[in-house]
Amino acid sequence: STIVLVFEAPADFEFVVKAGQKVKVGERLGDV
Amino acid sequence: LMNAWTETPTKWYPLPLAVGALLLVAIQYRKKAKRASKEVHVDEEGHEIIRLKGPWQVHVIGALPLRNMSRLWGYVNSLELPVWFRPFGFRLYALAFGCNLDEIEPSNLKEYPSLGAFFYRKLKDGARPVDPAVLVSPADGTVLHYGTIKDLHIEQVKGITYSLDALLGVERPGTPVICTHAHEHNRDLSIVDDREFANVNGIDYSLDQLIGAATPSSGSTTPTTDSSSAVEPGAPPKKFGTQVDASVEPEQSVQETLVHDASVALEMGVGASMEKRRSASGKTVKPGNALFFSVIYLAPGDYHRFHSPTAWVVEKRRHFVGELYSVSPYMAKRLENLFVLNERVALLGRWKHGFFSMIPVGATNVGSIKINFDQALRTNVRGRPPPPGTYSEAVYSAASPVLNGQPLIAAQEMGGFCLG
Repeated sequence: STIVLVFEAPADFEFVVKAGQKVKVGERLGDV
Repeated sequence: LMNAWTETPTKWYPLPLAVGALLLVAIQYRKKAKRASKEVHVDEEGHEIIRLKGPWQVHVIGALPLRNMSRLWGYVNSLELPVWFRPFGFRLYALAFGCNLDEIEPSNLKEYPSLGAFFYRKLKDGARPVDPAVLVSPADGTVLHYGTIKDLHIEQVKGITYSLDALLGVERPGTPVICTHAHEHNRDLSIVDDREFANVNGIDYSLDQLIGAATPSSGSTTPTTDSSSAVEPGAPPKKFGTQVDASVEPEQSVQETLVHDASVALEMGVGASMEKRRSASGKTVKPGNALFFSVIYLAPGDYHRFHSPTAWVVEKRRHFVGELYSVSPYMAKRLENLFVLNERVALLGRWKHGFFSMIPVGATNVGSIKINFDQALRTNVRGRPPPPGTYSEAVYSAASPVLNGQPLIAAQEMGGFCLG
């Protein structure tokens, strides 16, 4: 299964993850 | 005759004609496949018609009765297992798929009656500390892809894109809309100029009191928060792990619900939380903002409940009854429009920066999607799926009339994927 997030954010929003990286619930995905 | 048959030497040589013909067929097929992958078919309203596109493997998989297979898989995994077999069986599953048995709750494997129950397991308190960032991961899994959305098209993998309209649905007159009353409470959180009030059963609460969950002020507005339960400003959100269902449990008091709503309103920023509903597909972003996406793939051994990635208000959901192709990275690289062909539940709402949506997408082995605050939702039901792009819609305005939707705080449990 898959979860897709689509959201509006300030243009300087940055993801802090990489494609292929394992993540767990509550871990930082990105920040402004 | 016998002599001629046995003695005549046999000489083999390639038929130039057949080779040439085969070559022509192969060239023709490649040309047609290339043209088909570029072609976009649109309906009378100009919306792209989503069709199965990809290499021959995809068409072979597409010909299988995936939904029936998924329901059969779910039925088999709902069968009760003998108690003596459970520890051995679930340990074998955990070994095969890399599940971490130390963090599950309950830890006694005999308490899971079936593989389906084990698959929908919970985690121990504190098993997942919540990062104070503005966006956290909604699930355990692997980041398949992420980035910004350009001209309302999302990149599935390098070179393959799908349209945001197809993923989230286009507002269509006549779409069946159900209003789910997750719970009815006579509560009202009204933001009165800069003093926030909540009126519950005729008693006024100030917002700080609600956050401090203090006793109601009979008319007085001086907040009497007791320090123990007051939330220190800037304190990291409490560790989640107490699987707080977003749906308001009957025993949960109205005041607790209000505290919950108020904390979401505060975290979102009172202004944003009161903002009128924006266009559902996020087409109109505020100046200086952009649209982003990220895709997280949950492997069979991962913990399959999903949580809120931020403080936001879910205004509505659109349930697309689709196919149930596998969503493994292998298929994501080959099957175009995978996420808009599959069964999915698009949760649409807003957060402090504007439009926000979260779309759990089902797959062959996990065709059922549960949303804790939407008891009316049924996925992976029997029957032919309607044409892609068709959806049924439910609005959550009854959950919190003031916030006009279901308020969620970061890492709050929202629901999960079940087998079959």
